[in-house]
Amino acid sequence: EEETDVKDEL
Amino acid sequence: MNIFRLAGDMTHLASVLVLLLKIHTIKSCAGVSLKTQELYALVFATRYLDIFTDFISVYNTVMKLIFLGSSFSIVWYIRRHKIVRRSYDKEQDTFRHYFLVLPCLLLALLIHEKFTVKELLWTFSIYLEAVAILPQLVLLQRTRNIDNLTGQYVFLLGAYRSLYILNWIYRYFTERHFVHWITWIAGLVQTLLYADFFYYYFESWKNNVKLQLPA
Repeated sequence: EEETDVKDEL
Repeated sequence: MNIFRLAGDMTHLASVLVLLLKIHTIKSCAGVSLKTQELYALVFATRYLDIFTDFISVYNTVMKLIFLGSSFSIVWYIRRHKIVRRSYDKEQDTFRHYFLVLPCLLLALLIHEKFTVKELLWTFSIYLEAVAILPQLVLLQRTRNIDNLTGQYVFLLGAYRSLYILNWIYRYFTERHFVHWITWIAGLVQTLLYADFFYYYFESWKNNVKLQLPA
């Protein structure tokens, strides 16, 4: 499964 | 970084600065809900644990530190500052923390992406942020008498949430960046909570009268 949710937001 | 995200972050930053400035300069926290501020401090403390584990950018780290620092300063001012704390209206700010914290904790345990401590705390912070404004909204409705700065604070927070939704839509189409549906739902719920406030805010602005919420 691809990494879809990179937590780069605040 | 797109324009919606940047504008969202800047309105978020402005909201916190407006509140800190109000408390610091006029030495009053009248109309400000300590409950909401404590919940935000908890939101940031649980979400930004990743400053110790991941590096995204200088911007990202600096903003996280500002949000952590400002939320804890505001709580400190209301609880400990000898002049500011006198203006805190404890009788009106009666919303219970656990009423929001416990359901969010339970929900995070039930609905999450990965079952790790960091991920659960992150999910908890997303749920809690969605509802953390409720004590403030209840307080505004109760006291009805809203000073300009408190009104602007809530308006800027609502603007920040709305801009983040535009940011997610934009990112979806331009970067194929998918925000998890947990974030979408929580973000939408949070934005909807401001809808009523926005309505009265714009009405008072249009008619050039002081903002008052119906009892």
